[in-house]
Amino acid sequence: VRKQSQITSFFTPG
Amino acid sequence: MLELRLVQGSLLKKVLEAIKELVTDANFDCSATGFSLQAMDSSHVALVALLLRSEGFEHYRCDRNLSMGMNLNNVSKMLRCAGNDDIITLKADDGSDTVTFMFESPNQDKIADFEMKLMDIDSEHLGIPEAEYHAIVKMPSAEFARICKDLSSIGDTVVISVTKEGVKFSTRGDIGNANIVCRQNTTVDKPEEATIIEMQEPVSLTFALRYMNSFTKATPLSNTVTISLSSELPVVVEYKVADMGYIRFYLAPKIED
Repeated sequence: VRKQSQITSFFTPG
Repeated sequence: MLELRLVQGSLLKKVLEAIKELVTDANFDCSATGFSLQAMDSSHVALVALLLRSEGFEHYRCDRNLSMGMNLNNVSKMLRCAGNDDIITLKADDGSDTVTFMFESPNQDKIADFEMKLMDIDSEHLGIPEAEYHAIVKMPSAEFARICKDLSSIGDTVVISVTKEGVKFSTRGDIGNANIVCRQNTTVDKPEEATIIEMQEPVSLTFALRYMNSFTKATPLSNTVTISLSSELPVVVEYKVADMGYIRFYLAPKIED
């Protein structure tokens, strides 16, 4: 089973 | 004071149609570099980055950096009132809570002003690191749109795999499964019809087709699309906006639980 990851876990604020 | 005059106004109309399904509200940022936007969809699964470089405008005046919050559906309503051949000018005064879209017909016999209210939007700006991609696929944008549409009638997710054989788009669903392989093809009449695959190493990633289909709303902007893939990273689906900039869609992969 694959889970949808979020953009915010790859790119950080800044 | 902000004044941006875009002779090819249809580009701005197409840009809005490309992103309004994905993003509801966004800040448009103006600086000496150009007119840009970065926004995520409400689930924070996809991110869109738009850049229209200042050199691409016939006239570009931006006295100080300005961030204008807009509801994209409302912008789209305004821009749909512009003719496809119209020249579009965006105007805003410092400290104003409105932006004006001016539409001029090509022979200057009709000039329209549409003033729209701006809104305060709290959005966090994300730093997008430079990445070395394992594989970069450039293909006709209409072909990519067709593949996403076709596969979404079978399944909800697409596995994009690049090997030296080509790029494979696969899905599976209740009724069965489907695989579409596109091979590198540079022996075409026009360069925009080519499929070019640059692979450093094989890569395979899984994505939600719903978002991919949403990205293909940008197809009218460009004959080609570039898909950049690296394992463990969001895919980048890029459409050029004439020679003045780009729309890049970033989509987070589906990962093993």
